[in-house]
Amino acid sequence: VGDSTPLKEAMAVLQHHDAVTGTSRQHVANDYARQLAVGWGPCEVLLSNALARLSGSKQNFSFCRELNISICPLSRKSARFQVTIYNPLGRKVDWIVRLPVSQGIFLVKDPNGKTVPSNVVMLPSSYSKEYQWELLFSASMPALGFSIYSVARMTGRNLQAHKMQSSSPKSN
Amino acid sequence: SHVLAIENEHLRATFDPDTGLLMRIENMDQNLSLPVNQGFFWYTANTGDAESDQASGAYIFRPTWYQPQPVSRWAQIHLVKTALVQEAHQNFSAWCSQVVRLYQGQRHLELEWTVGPIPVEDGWGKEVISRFKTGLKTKGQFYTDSNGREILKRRRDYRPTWRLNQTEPVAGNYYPVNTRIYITDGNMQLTVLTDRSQGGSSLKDGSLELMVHRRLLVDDGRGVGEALMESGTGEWVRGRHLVLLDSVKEAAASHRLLAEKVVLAPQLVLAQGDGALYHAP
Repeated sequence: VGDSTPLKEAMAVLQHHDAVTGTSRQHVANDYARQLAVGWGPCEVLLSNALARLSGSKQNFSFCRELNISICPLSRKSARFQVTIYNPLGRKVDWIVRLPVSQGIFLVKDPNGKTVPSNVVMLPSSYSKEYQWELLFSASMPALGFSIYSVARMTGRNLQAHKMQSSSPKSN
Repeated sequence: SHVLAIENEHLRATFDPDTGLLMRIENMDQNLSLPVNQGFFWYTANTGDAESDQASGAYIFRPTWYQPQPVSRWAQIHLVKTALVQEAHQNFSAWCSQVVRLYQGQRHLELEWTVGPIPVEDGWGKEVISRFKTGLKTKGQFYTDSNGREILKRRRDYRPTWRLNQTEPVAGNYYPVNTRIYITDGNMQLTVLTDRSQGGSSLKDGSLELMVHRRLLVDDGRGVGEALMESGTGEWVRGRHLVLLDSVKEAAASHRLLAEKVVLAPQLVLAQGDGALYHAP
C-alpha cells in the first residue's frame, strides 16, 4: 500500500525544526535522516502504483536514490531496462538523461520505437573507479505526463544484427 | 598554447590553457562575450579574536580574513567531446573538482562541482566558495531571490531601512540564495542558478560568489553545542550551478524558464526488462 503521509510528516518535522546542516546535534540529524528514509519508502510504492495504473501495466519499478552520485545498480547491471520519465511541468520538456552504466554500447528507443542518439561518457578520474561510465540520451516529455524509453546493451551478436537492420532498405 | 573550449550552437566557454580555469563565456545568439574567471576559494573560519569571541559555526559565518585562499591557482583540465555533450573536467585538488558541461541545444553552462571531504588537519575550519570574477561594472549591487519569487536588489554595505555600521565586510554582505543570484551592468547579466539554498554575495564589483561547503572545528555557541564537523573522514558534496549570460532584456525570461525546469525537474523511474513504450500526456 502506497502512502505519502509519513514523508509529509517527516518533512513537516524537519521544516518546523529548521533542520539545516549543523543546526542540530548529530544524533538528532541522524533521526531526521531516518524519518525521511522511512517516509520515502511508502512514497515509492505510491508512485509505482500511480505509474502502473496510468500505463496499464504493472512493473517492478526501481528508484535511483543515488543517481546524483552516479550510482544506480539497475542501469549498471541490466542488459535491458525501461526508463520512465515523468515531467511535472505544465509544458513539454526536452531533457538529457544521464544514467550510470558499465562500459559498452547501448541502443535507446523512444516511445515510438525510434532509435535516439546516445553516448557513453567517462566520468572524471576523481570519481569512484567503479562508477566510471554514464549513458546519455535526449528525452522528450509531454506536459504533466511521462514517456517511457527503452535501453538495451548491445552485445557482439545483436550489434551486428542492428547494423544490418539499419543498413537494409527501408521497404524491408 | 592552443585554445581550450567547449561549445554548442548557442554558447561557448573558453578555458585558459595555462591555468585550466574558465576564462570566457560567449552567448553566440545574442553576440555577447564576457571574460569570466571562475575558481574555488576558502575562508578561514574564525574561532574568536580580539574584536569578538564569536566563532564561525552552523548559524554564524565569520571568516578570520577578508581575502579567501584559492583551493588551487590552476586546475588539471581534460576535455570530453561527444555529439550530445561537451565537457571540461577540472581537478583543483584532491578534494575539489568540477565538470563544466554544455549539452547540445542547451542555452546555459552547467558547472557540476564536487567538494570534500574538506581537510582540517591544519587546524583551520574552512568555508569553501565558488567565485566568478568578471569586469562588469555593477556599482556595488547584486540580486538574490526569495524562494524564486521576489528578487531583491542587494547593495554592498547598505541596508535600506537603517544606517549600517558594517563590522563584518564579508559575512555582513552575504545573503540567502534560494534559487538564483545575478549581477548586471545594465546591458549584460550573469545569472547563476543553484540546485539548493546557499549563501551568496558580490563583495567586489563584477564578482559573484556562492558558498558550497563548510567544515568547522568550533561551536558557535548558539545552542547546538557541537561544531559543524562530521565524524570520520567528512562529507563530500556534489551540486550544480547553472550559468546564464544574457542581455538584460532577455535575462528574466531565460532564468525564470530554466529555474522552473530545475525546480520541477523530470523524475526517473526504472524497470528491468522489456515492456510497452509509452508516451502519456
